[in-house]
Amino acid sequence: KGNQVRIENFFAAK
Amino acid sequence: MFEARLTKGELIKKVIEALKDLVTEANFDISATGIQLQAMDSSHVSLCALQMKAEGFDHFRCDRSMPLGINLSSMSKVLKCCNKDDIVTLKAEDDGDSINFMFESKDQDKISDFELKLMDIDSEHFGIPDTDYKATVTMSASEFTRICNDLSILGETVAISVGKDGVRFSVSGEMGTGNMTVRDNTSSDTKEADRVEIDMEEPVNLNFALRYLKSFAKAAPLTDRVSLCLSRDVPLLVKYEIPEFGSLSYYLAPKIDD
Repeated sequence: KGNQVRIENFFAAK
Repeated sequence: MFEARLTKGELIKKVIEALKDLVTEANFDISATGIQLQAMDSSHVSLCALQMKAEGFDHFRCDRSMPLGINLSSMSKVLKCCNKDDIVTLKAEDDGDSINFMFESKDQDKISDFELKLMDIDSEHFGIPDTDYKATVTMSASEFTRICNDLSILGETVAISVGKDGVRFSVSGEMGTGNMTVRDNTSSDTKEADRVEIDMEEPVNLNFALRYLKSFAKAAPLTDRVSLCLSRDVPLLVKYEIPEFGSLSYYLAPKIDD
């Protein structure tokens, strides 16, 4: 049910 | 020189128990303001962010900011030797390659010390934006643990929907389906620990992998309350505030339909 998105897609690397 | 002493040493033990399922090794970034850790799980689906304030310790000294790379499963093993009421002291030299743990019993009649080798860990740091979440639910941390554990019997994915009737956790699997709805009870005479507060600007409905939520819920022994913050198409924030000490936050990327 739904595809798992990766967390990096939401936060920009510092 | 880094030195931190904590009378409630058990807190450190609980923090590591709440991280070790998700993170194998991590940098503890120490500075004069305290200790911070940011790490993703091995599948890069969730992010843990720990903050321990210098003021939360009974003694805290850090002459130079530096990362202390530690294997959390080794640290958890060392902390097994720390008893519930022990005072914990952490020590590291500025250019050393190890961290020292000292556990003192309350009556000072038993003192143990352990040294763990530090590791060089190449970790990415993320800038976490301040998000104005559309829905925030604050509830009993142990009740949230219970919901995650109970619903995982039925399936792997939970739909969390916050609406005017409360927050609904729904799971469906081969065996069948399950729903648990928790309602805002702030207007009733509910005791503090069981209070459910729902602050909703607009309804939110998102899907998440239950296995991560179950791992986050291992932080429940740290504090009585947990906050779940949701907005459409952004990671769920599960936050455990540890009074006068800091916080442990977990971010979980949603599952999104094609």
